[in-house]
Amino acid sequence: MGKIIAIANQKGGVGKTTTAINLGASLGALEKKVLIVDADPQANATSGVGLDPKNVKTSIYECIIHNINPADIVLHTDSPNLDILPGHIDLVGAEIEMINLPNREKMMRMALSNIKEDYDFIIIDCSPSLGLVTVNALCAADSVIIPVQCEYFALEGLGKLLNTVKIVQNLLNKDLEIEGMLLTMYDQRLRLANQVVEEVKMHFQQLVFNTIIFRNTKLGEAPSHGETVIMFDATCKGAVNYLNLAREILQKNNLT
Amino acid sequence: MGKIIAIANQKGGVGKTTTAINLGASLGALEKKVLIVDADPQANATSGVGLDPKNVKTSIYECIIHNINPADIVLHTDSPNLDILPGHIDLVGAEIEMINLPNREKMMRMALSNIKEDYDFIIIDCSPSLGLVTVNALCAADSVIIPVQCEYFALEGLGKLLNTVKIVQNLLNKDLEIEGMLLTMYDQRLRLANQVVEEVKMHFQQLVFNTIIFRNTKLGEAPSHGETVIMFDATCKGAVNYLNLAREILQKNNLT
Ligand SMILES: Nc1ncnc2c1ncn2[C@@H]1O[C@H](COP(=O)(O)OP(=O)(O)OP(=O)(O)O)[C@@H](O)[C@H]1O
Ligand SMILES: Nc1ncnc2c1ncn2[C@@H]1O[C@H](COP(=O)(O)OP(=O)(O)OP(=O)(O)O)[C@@H](O)[C@H]1O
Ligand SMILES: [Mg+2]
Ligand SMILES: [Mg+2]
Repeated sequence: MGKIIAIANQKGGVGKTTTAINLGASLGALEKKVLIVDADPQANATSGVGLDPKNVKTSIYECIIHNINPADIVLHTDSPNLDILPGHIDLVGAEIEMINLPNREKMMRMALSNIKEDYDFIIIDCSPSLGLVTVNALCAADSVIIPVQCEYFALEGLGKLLNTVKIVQNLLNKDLEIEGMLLTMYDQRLRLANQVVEEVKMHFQQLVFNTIIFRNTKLGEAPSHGETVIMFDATCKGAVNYLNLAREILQKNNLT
Repeated sequence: MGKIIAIANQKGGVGKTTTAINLGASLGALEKKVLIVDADPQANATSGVGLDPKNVKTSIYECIIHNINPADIVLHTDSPNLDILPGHIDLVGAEIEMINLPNREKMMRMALSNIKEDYDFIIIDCSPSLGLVTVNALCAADSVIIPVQCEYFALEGLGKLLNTVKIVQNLLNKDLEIEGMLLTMYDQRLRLANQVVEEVKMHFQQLVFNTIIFRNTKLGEAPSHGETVIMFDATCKGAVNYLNLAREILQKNNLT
């Protein structure tokens, strides 16, 4: 029975896509069957696993707007046990096209219900926004991972994001949980980074993953080769961090 | 006669807000009268200059939706010659509220026309999106600065952004120019960063500013003190980079 996890934060550049790709690849390396859903019109997750977004003919857009079965669109990647439902620039129009539909928040949930049984985990990469496509992802999800960059501006938006999660829980998806808050791009030499870690752990306590993702240039380089960080350099800090995160999530969900 | 410059890129976390605040402060330090318009519901530019977004009663939202004159809302900052038209979370709703208005793309342009004469420069900080509020900023602007982070994913979205600028130029604002592409968070030790700089300079030639903004921790720390980087540490690399950018823009516009 697949678990759907959304990766969301309206603050830009905090590591949503990097987490979706590398947590996905790590769960795949631990023998779980994983699908990444690229719900961002930038389609960074699609290119990050080695596909060219320009060659993508059908994407998540067709699933939520034209009711195409995602099973007919999903593509395999070179990473073991990892498939992708590609993103596409057409998603920009989806927000406006869905506005007047009766079930506008549930379109993605209905689309993904066709393939939920085929995977152990489905990971949805969201765009830096709390618009209708991201709300769709939160309605489709069983839980949400909130990446928190170890920078000052990243702290500011957390309250608003948690508010949105509460609204979705109350009105649209009562089973939505917070899988955890993931501290990203941590550089232990920086005073500000250490302050952010302390502040987040103090405020959010056991919601915060024990695993912290360190700043690691290999995480930035891997997508330029169309590879996950495990394929690019399985021994680097970034790969070790994301494998630890995968294990922590499996333990938490009694799936080791 | 004020020049309006939008800072836009739908890729998140590339340095839009950091550029709006510190280019604004630098132009102010060079005796120009500057207004920052915070058109991002995250309101990072507002908090970055030392204001608390929670205490903001009226913002850019009231100007574009309720036709309040911005002159009645603008606030002074502690930075010389620098005012701000604050942002607010209500902007999230603005996209939907404007959709059916006849002049929906021109609301911000009409609002800012009331105060354009009061400033030498008006700098608009945009959210990581190409939605209606960002299109409004591009319609109000005389030119646009495109921050490009020295990372792989940052290259991917440039084509789409330049397309959007072309569409706005053709349909909505024929005088819109590209002020320049600004390379940000450059770390000269990283191979990937050097590859990105080379690629951007090769493709976009004289559109690329000579000034490059180096990765500099003081740029991340300054907003946590509610200060611009010039107030925080005027001798640091980040402050020097943004002062050089301000001078380069003044020279380009024959305003030295
Ligand atoms: N731990 C890390 N160490 C070093 N670089 C990282 C790390 N995590 C992400 N990056 C790089 O930082 C940039 C931002 O990360 P990413 O694109 O994953 O964020 P995002 O939240 O998905 O951005 P957006 O809001 O645009 O969707 C990317 O260029 C990525 O390669
Ligand atoms: N040159 C730099 N060196 C070091 N840190 C930087 C630099 N420029 C920006 N930062 C930091 O990187 C993070 C992202 O920058 P910023 O918030 O300005 O980007 P943005 O494009 O405005 O993000 P968003 O897409 O969320 O609006 C911030 O925490 C900021 O303090
Ligand atoms: Mg992303
Ligand atoms: Mg910003």
